[in-house]
Amino acid sequence: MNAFRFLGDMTHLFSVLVLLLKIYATKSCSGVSRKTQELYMVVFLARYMDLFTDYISLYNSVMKVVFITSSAAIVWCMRRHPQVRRTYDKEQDTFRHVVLVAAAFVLALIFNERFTFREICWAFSIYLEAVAILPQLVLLQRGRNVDNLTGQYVFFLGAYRAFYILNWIYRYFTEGHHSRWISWLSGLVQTGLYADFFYYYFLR
Amino acid sequence: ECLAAPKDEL
Repeated sequence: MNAFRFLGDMTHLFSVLVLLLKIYATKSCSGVSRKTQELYMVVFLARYMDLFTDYISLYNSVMKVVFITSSAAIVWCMRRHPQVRRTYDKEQDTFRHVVLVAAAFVLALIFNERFTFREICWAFSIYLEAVAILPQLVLLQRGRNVDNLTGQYVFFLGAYRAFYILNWIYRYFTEGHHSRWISWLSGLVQTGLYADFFYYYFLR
Repeated sequence: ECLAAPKDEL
C-alpha cells in the first residue's frame, strides 16, 4: 500500500459518502444519473466477487463491502425510496448505458490477461468503470444547475483515478514491471473523460 | 516478462 493508492481509495470513498449525504440530507437525487450508479454497482460486483474467495487484507475486504453496499444503497434509494425516487429526472437521464455494458464485455472477452472467468470479469469491470461516468457527465451538461454536492461527487470521483495512475507509476518503479496495460489504458481514458468536467468545474 | 498484475487493489 502506498500513499497514492491510499489517497485514491479515500477520495473514492469520500465521493460515495458525499453522494449518500446529498441524497440522505436533501432526500433528493436531482442531477444524479441513476444509470451511472447502476453501472458502478455492476463494476463493484464484477470486480469484488473474489471477496469471499481471496482474503488480501482486512482493509481490502472492508472497503469492498463498503463500496458494494453503498452503491447498492444509492441505486435502491433512487429506485425504491418513496421521496427520493420522485426527484429522479428520468427523461433527462437518457444515456443508453446498456451499450457501455455490452462494449465493455466484448472488450473484456478480447483483451484480458488470461481467458478465465475471474480475469474476464476483472477486465470487464475495469473497462466499464472507465466509461461509467458518461451518463452522469451528459446529465450535468444538460442540466443548467449543477448543485454543489453533485459537482463535488464527480470531482472526487475523477480525482480518485488520477491518484491511482500515480500509484501505478510508483509501483512500476518500485515493484518491477508487471503488465498493467489494462489498468493503464482504462485509467487514462477514465481520467481523460473528466478533463472537460474539471475544466468547467474550475472555471465556474 | 509480462507477469499478470497483482489483484490487490480496489
